[in-house]
Amino acid sequence: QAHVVAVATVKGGVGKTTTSVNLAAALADGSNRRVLLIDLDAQGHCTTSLSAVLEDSGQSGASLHEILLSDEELEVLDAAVPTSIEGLDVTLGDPGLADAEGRISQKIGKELVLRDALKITRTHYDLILIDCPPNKGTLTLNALLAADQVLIPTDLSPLSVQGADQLVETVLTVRDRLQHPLEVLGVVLTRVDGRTVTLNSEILETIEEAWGELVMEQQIGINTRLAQAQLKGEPIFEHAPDCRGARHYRALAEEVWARLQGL
Amino acid sequence: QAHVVAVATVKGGVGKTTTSVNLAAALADGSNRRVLLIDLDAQGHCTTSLSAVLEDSGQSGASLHEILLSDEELEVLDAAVPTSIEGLDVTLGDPGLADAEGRISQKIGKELVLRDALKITRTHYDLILIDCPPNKGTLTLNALLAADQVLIPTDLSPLSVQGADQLVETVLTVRDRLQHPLEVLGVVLTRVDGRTVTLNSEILETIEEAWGELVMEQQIGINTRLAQAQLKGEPIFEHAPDCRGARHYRALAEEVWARLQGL
Ligand SMILES: Nc1ncnc2c1ncn2[C@@H]1O[C@H](COP(=O)(O)OP(=O)(O)OP(=O)(O)O)[C@@H](O)[C@H]1O
Ligand SMILES: Nc1ncnc2c1ncn2[C@@H]1O[C@H](COP(=O)(O)OP(=O)(O)OP(=O)(O)O)[C@@H](O)[C@H]1O
Ligand SMILES: [Mg+2]
Ligand SMILES: [Mg+2]
Repeated sequence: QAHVVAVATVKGGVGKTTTSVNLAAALADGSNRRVLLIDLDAQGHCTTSLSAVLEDSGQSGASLHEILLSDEELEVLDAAVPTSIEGLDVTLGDPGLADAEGRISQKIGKELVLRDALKITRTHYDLILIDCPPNKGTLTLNALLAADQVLIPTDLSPLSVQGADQLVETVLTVRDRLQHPLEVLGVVLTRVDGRTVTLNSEILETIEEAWGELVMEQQIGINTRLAQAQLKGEPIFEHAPDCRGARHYRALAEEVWARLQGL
Repeated sequence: QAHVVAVATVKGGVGKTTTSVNLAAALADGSNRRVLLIDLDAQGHCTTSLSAVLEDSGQSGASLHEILLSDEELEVLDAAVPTSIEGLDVTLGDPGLADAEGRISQKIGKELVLRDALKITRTHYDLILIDCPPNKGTLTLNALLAADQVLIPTDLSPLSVQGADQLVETVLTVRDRLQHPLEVLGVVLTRVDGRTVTLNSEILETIEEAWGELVMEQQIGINTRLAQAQLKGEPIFEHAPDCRGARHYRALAEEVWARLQGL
């Protein structure tokens, strides 16, 4: 049974996709782990970020939104395509998710559709990561109900910390009202700019007070090579394996895996 | 009759709120213009960014989502509160917008609800700016149908340029299918980091080719004072009137107003 981790926060542009893609690649490559990256954001940016390593074997069977809307018991597995990164599969970007979200929210148990479509898929992988859109709509709720853990990225800005707070509130509602034992795996600090010390220390203090132990030890520094890798369509480990961004994400991957094992 | 400008793109975290707040403040303060900033994002970050200058005169009558859901002809004016910035009013952040979006999309002419709630409001202001959430859902569609122009912020990253593209496609559909003469006021380059020259020039080339004339001349450089101002809850002009961020947004405001007058 795979660990299922949602990468989510209400705030936009804090590194949900950059973190999902590079964590998935780091945890797959060179290990015996099989990892599935699910792109639940209609923007389809996981696919853009991995376009150079996708092995599009004549396309998968169905698209993600068709699987989620279907009344037959389809599995997300049907939408997974392999990549040239050993052990990493990904679902292709699906603009149809935007329109499908309204129709999914009309279903009975609207939050449980993805969970049910992962019943068999979970047995094929060691880890499933779900990249979420920047809101707490029905798709993000589906990711939270399908997941055991949620990883919350935030950069060191007041608006992003507020967004992470809003997601934590949603997690508490999911636990209490829907009785789903979702845990916060951690809060990961992204786009950390070493030069803006005063602003950082003020925000870091708020973060430490609010989340203490939950803050991942490994921070992700600001590093243009991460954006360059996205331009080329490959994980940071292919683009610049020795740069700071690659080291930070490799260390974060180890910390994430250790927390998943230890929990 | 006010000019109505939506500030929108599908991509998260590119500076929609930072641009909306600072443009609204720059175009109001010290001029005879009356400006209304509408926060159409359930995150409510315009309010966070202006918390120190809000003059909460015992709160306004209704919240924005109540006005949009009401069957009586309520006006957005009922939700506008003054600030200590001369000429600037703002609608308070409204988390209820998230849940209301589903109910608004059930209405006949779901995209026209905001436009109808601005009929009288438009006569009270010279400019109305609408900060949009990072998606192309019903709330963003309402902003596009209420607006005459749309300003599209993007930073110099491949994913953001793709997001701006997706918004332009939505604008074309709004023009063709809904026969609404929405124009693109411009594409504004945000968070421009002077140190990352190689990546920037590659992206800039794509942007120039795709949007040429539409790209605003004034770029907004990366400047931590903008995030510091948000932490304090005031526009950049109050926090650090002579910093680069303030100069860039003042110049952008002049360029935006010139385009609005010239069009
Ligand atoms: N550590 C980093 N250093 C430099 N740039 C980064 C870093 N992390 C992310 N970025 C850049 O910041 C932008 C936002 O990142 P990303 O798209 O992953 O965020 P997101 O939370 O997935 O956004 P959205 O809310 O739109 O889904 C991208 O342009 C990305 O290249
Ligand atoms: N020019 C700039 N220099 C430095 N930081 C900036 C700049 N513009 C925006 N920021 C910071 O970048 C982050 C994203 O900006 P902002 O929240 O305005 O984007 P947004 O597009 O409104 O995001 P969302 O999609 O979540 O609504 C914020 O933390 C903000 O402080
Ligand atoms: Mg993303
Ligand atoms: Mg915003």
